[in-house]
Amino acid sequence: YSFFPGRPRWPSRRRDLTYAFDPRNQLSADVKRVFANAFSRWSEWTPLTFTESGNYFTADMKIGFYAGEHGDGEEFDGVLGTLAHAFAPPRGLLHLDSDETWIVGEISGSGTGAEMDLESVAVHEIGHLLGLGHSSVENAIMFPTIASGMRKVELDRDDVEGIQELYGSNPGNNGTTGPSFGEREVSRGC
Amino acid sequence: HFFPNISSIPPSLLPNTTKSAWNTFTNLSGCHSGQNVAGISKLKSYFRYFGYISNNINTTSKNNFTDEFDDALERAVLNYQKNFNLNTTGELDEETVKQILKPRCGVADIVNGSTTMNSGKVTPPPSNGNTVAH
Repeated sequence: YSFFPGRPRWPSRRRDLTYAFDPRNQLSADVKRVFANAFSRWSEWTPLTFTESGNYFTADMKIGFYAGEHGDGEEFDGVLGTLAHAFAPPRGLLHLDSDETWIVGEISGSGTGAEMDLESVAVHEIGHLLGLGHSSVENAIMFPTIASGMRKVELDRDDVEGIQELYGSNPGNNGTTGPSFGEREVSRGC
Repeated sequence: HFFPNISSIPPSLLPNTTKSAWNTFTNLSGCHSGQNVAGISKLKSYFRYFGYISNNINTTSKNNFTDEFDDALERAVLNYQKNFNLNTTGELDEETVKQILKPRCGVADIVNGSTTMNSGKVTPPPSNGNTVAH
């Protein structure tokens, strides 16, 4: 794991964070549920909680789908290539490329090689929102690349060690590092 | 474009993956230091975007790289190969190009020349002083 320069993180008085979706995207409940699941992957291991807010402008973290240049100087490049990006705390911006083919449910099956599992990418980008940089550990969520048709949503030990260095462990787990790693949900559909 | 599963994608909406942003990099497989090959300038832009090449190196303007496989590109390839656990050859071997072509997060791997992807380690900035705004 790695951190952004200076190790930015959400301050200790802010452990209950809110997120909201750009209202212009008019996302369905299914898409929003994917993000709720993605946030829960991180709250499971940390003292952080995440709640969806109806107010995009006051939320701690703002999520939106955009194409090409969209105002932050980091333009998207169409199908595949760059899928998404997010900014270190406390900026809280998570942007995804609206030109991608996003799968919000079952990723398995024979595809064209351009289908991306939304939750996998969301879990990775939330790691950035919380202060993690990229990791060289291929199984880690924070590894920078993901193949199309692949689902990788469970935090690796490397991710957990990194995020717990920033925020500590989930107090609901009696001070232990977190739930057992168990069976990892990693699959490849095509 | 949101779909509940792969089979629900209408054929008319299937994207043309050969038009992906980095598909032309396949032509660079086998390139090494000293060569001059069309398309290398675009690869240098890729490496600069992800923090492997300085904003100021070997370019007359922000978007004007040469097609020469120079020392800066070789260093970038070496650092990339280290970060992605590939053989550190400094050449654009098949495995390296394959990794470069994969879809990825837009956040830089090296930020301000001061971060690496390796196990929480922080290394000194490289001599070329990579800088990426994120």
